[in-house]
Amino acid sequence: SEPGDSHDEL
Amino acid sequence: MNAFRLAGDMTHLISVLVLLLKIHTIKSCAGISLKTQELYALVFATRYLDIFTDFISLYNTVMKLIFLGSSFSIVWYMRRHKLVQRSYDKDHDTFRHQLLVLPCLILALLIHEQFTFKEVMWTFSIYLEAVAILPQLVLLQRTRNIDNLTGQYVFFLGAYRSLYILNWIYRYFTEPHYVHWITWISGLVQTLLYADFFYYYISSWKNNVKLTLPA
Repeated sequence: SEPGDSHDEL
Repeated sequence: MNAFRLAGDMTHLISVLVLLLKIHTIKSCAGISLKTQELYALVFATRYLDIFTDFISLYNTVMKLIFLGSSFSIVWYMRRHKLVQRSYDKDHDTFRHQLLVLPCLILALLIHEQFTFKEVMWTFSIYLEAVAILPQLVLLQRTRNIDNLTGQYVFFLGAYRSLYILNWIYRYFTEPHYVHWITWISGLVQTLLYADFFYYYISSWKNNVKLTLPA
């Protein structure tokens, strides 16, 4: 994923 | 979502529930470091800033609310609840956690994926989580007898991030362009900090003796 993507992990 | 990550989240949830169970039912926080609990509340507060702006999934939002709610209520219990406070070992829980917060903030300002407020705060939370357990590990070294619930709490807390490392390896090989060096290195450092605790915890469990850490 591109840097700064919304982080999908907790 | 893969099995490693789900197992990691569930292990993390168990660690929090074990701690809440201990504090809420027997009204005791013996052996628990308030400093570490405050650092974890800060970790979740700075990591989940996007809870109302970026909807990932119901699971993601519910888990964020659980982690936020539990970490802040644990801090509240240890700071405000008269009965719980009595078992707080403030003479030994003296780790200056400011020494952890500031370097993590500076590092986040220097090394991040994107220079935006949310991203820097998120990166800060990743660095801070890696070292947040230090006051707790120091307290365990100082207090001789580690009761079962405290030992289980620290064990599950350490185990969850090692499961996340398996999740990152899995995602690296299955998702193109999935690269997050910051999270990976911090997660590795975090897990390594538990290494000696794991060693003593597992050997005490194998030899069926009380968990004691060397002075």
